[in-house]
Amino acid sequence: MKLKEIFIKGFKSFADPTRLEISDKVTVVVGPNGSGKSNVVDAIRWVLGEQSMKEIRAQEREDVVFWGNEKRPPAQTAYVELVFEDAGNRITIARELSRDGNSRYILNGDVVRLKDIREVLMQRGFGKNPYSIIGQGQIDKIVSASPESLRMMIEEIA
Amino acid sequence: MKLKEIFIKGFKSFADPTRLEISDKVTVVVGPNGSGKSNVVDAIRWVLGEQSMKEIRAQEREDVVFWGNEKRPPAQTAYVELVFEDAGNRITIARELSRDGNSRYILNGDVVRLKDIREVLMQRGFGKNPYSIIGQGQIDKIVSASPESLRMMIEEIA
Amino acid sequence: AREQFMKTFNKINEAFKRYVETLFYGGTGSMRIIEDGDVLESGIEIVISKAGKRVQKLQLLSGGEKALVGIALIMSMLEANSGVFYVLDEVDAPLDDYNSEKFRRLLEQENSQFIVITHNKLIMEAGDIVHGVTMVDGVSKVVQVKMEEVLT
Amino acid sequence: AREQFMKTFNKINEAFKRYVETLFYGGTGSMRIIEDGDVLESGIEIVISKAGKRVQKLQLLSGGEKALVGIALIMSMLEANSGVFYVLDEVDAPLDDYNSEKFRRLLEQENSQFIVITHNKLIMEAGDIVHGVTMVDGVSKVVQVKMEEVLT
Ligand SMILES: Nc1ncnc2c1ncn2[C@@H]1O[C@H](COP(=O)(O)OP(=O)(O)OP(=O)(O)O)[C@@H](O)[C@H]1O
Ligand SMILES: Nc1ncnc2c1ncn2[C@@H]1O[C@H](COP(=O)(O)OP(=O)(O)OP(=O)(O)O)[C@@H](O)[C@H]1O
Ligand SMILES: [Mg+2]
Ligand SMILES: [Mg+2]
Repeated sequence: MKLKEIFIKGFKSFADPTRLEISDKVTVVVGPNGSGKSNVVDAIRWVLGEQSMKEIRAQEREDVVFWGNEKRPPAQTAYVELVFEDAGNRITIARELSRDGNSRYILNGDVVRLKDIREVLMQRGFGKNPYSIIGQGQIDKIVSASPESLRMMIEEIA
Repeated sequence: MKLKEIFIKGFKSFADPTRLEISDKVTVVVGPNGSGKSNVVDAIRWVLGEQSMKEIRAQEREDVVFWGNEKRPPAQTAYVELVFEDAGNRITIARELSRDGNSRYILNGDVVRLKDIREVLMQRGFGKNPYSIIGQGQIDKIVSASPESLRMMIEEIA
Repeated sequence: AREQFMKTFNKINEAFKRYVETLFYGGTGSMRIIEDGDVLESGIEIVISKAGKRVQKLQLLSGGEKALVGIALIMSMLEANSGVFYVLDEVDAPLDDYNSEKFRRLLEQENSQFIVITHNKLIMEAGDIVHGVTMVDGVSKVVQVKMEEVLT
Repeated sequence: AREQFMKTFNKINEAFKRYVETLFYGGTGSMRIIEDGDVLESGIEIVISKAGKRVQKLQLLSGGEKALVGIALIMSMLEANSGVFYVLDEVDAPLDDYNSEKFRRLLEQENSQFIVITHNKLIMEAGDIVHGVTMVDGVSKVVQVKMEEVLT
């Protein structure tokens, strides 16, 4: 299963619909400080079902919806979609949150539960805890992880 | 009061006597990963009386003495000296620790207590907690410091 | 479950040893199961030693050395589970030029998908696709750039 | 003690505002005393807002932006206490080229002593004295270098 595309709209600083094509090998994201690069990482964690606000650098659920400024009104919903391709089939996974607190997961256009998305991902090698996403400043924390958490990482993969 | 020179011998990876001349303005320290740059920062904190092992990345007191390898025997003592100049006078502050646990502070050649060193430094604007030393990876921790610790930093200076 | 765990552990450990040797000039590394009865209950410890030195407490490694061990760990997990994509947000920040170069070569050799955020021009060269992010009036914009444009 | 504290606080706050404006294009920053009776018992809060935006929770700033705020804070303390020397260990690691350049200019303008550890060639240029550290057989060696040698 290969990730083909990330689509973001209304999530954090991505007020406008934004599409990022993903290479089969190495995709590089560059840009000035504060431009929104790590927000893309938060978007990926969020659509994969991240429940902890701390992991996506937010304090409340609504912090992920574009909060607006003098020139732009706040967004009403945050929407992130990942497009995968697996042996020719296209699989889209999405998550949406509106300001009134309505939150839902979407698999190939159908509203589903997080459990269903997790199942699709598990079958293709994606564990519940995406150890394959390393946030800014976290690379040396892995090395200081406790022996138990290292075992759990390996157990996930087994 | 200007710092003129740092002298290190037997402290961490500095087995040989090493002298670093310090500029009145900007002194830059460069070098490959793991070569010993942050060990210089630990040496400065240590000689200024740092009591916490964690702040100087050590677990036991003896971790600061050069531990040796196949080609070099372990050192017996760790010694760090700072040379200052204040209106023409030279002031040297030093700290020494031997493997048998003997530790002492030295001011201009005389063995003194840490309290005496702190007094000399306080008179010249150097607080007890050297907020002016920022360790590797700590710059964004300052920003997340609690409101109380920010007040205490300012109180120190007042 | 136990055989499965041991099989995966051994595979990751073999890979970890190889990556540490590639990334640490003359260093060696391995993972050890801290024995206390049932393997599924015990912890795992990382053991590293730099060229010719005795075994090193991980806390005493430098900032850059810890990042290299972290990269070796991630890459070795990849061997056992190549289906996932990897997102690395400025993991190269503590690396010097020599080790950045090594990291770049690793990215180019592996077959898995990587999404890499970096300010380091050496690492940017590893990208097949490069996205430039900017912020205009508080809104992030993304433009796909050609490598030649970035490096000037 | 209270007057002394307030005098120092106001001096640092004035400096902090100036540094944030220099470092953050169009941003503003200040320090606020969280009033709860005695000034010597209360806490101090940092308030930052980026160009045209509402006040920002500090946690929501990016890695590079937090480093800039940290640098502004250190520099503003310098105003009130210029006697000390400053040691900065890779504080520029999260900065992009544009902000690294700003940080370099700050170092060159200030009158205090700085000891700066960095891998960034832009920052190295700010040094009057440059020490190159290497490790040979597990022992650190220091050589004073000329700037021209480092930059090649
Ligand atoms: N809900 C939101 N609405 C609008 N803007 C937001 C929202 N949440 C965060 N931001 C903005 O996003 C910016 C941070 O972006 P991000 O952390 O992705 O930067 P970055 O490109 O990773 O920078 P660096 O290189 O410094 O790490 C903050 O300055 C903040 O103003
Ligand atoms: N007591 C000791 N005796 C000998 N070597 C030591 C001792 N304590 C630490 N070291 C060595 O010092 C090295 C770390 O040095 P340091 O953290 O200063 O590197 P650095 O130059 O800051 O690197 P980086 O650029 O990665 O931050 C470790 O690899 C460790 O082997
Ligand atoms: Mg970032
Ligand atoms: Mg270091």
